[in-house]
Amino acid sequence: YPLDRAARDEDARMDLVQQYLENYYNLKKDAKQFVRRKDSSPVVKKIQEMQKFLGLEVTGKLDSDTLEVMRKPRCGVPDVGHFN
Amino acid sequence: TFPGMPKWRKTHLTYRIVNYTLDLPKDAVDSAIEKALKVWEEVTPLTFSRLYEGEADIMISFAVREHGDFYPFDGPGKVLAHAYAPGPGINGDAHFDDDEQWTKDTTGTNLFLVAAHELGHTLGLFHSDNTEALMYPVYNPLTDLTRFHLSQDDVNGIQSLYGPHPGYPEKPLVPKETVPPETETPATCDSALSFDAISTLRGEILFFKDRHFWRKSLRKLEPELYLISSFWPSLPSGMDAAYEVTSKDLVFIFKGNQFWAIRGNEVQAGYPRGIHTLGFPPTVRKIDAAISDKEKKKTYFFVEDKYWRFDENSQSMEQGFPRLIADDFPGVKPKVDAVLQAFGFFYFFSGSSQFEFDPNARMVTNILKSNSWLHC
Repeated sequence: YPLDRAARDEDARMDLVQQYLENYYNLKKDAKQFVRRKDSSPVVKKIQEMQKFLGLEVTGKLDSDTLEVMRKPRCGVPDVGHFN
Repeated sequence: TFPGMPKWRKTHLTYRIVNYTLDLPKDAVDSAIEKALKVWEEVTPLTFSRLYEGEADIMISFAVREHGDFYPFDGPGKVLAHAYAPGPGINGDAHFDDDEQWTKDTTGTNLFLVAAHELGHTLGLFHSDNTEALMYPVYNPLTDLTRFHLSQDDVNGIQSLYGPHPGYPEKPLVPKETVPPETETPATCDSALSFDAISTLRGEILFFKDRHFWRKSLRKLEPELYLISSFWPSLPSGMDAAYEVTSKDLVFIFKGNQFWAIRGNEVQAGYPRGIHTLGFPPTVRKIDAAISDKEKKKTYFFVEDKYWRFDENSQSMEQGFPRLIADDFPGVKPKVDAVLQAFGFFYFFSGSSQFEFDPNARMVTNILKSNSWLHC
């Protein structure tokens, strides 16, 4: 169970970050096949871009500060590019 | 601003509240929207009037989940609202997620705060990475509503699109004839128009005059006029010279015996510096014009009837200068106001005339009006 629990939490985090980066930072949806790994370079680059824009420490990792900001209510307009 | 800088081509806009949330009395929604519009009205020439039916420029509505624009809302929390950049149809509209608990205070989601942000989008502002700015994308429930004000970043952004409010900051109204000429908007196609300085900037050409500058993009026919202060508040008006060193992505601005360096919107730290640090003798009090030849990596400074040449590689003034302008640029009449390099020519601006100089033939090949670049 503990293993499943951790895996499920990790999956939930990955879904959150993937959706956030796709919605607001132009992470290409077609990058899905390798986006599942949070340390793949497109995702790391986008996490760093997001952290820089939102005034967070640019670590490229899903640290607690980053996750906390991503969970806050916000405007639906993207931060990069715009509605297409 | 949004990519492509969409903005309204008029300053009087209409808005319509298409429907209401049940979280608040209708008059509370009305006043939150009015207050939010006033935030932008106070710092721009924009004015707003309300429509109660038909198509307004800014259509304001409340909706849940899928609501017809392919960007469904997501229930309570997360996305609170979204809006579209200026333009026809859905553009310029603002949608609010009615799965949020909209309030007049911050016990829920404050409608005024979110509306002021979304209306910023409908006027052409994009998100800001300045955490103090209203246009920062993440909602801040701790905002002190009694002390709400736009950040300088918000004001700079909206004024770069529409200029300042005619009376902003509050100035006593003075009769026209006593308003010093440099505070009036210069007439683009006045045949007597002359420029203070001209520079390229990342592929665009900036024509400086008093407190304003025309921004000419090779992609657009029409130049756009802005206040220098709306982009670079700390730069002086009525500057003497300007040039871009493309290899450094820097534009250098000269006035009197000082110069500044800007990169995009940012004035670089450590400026202004004295012009004598470049190697000018103390007799030089100011320079008239400058141009940096990116091929030769040489920068030419024009002072009265002479010019100096600065080597960008060694960062030093070259020996054997100053030389007479007439000797090396025959046909170019001093004093030179500004210089532009384009299409293999040098364009020397002097008063309302512009001398096209072919550096290979070493002769003036054409004489034009100074404002010929402004599509007059």
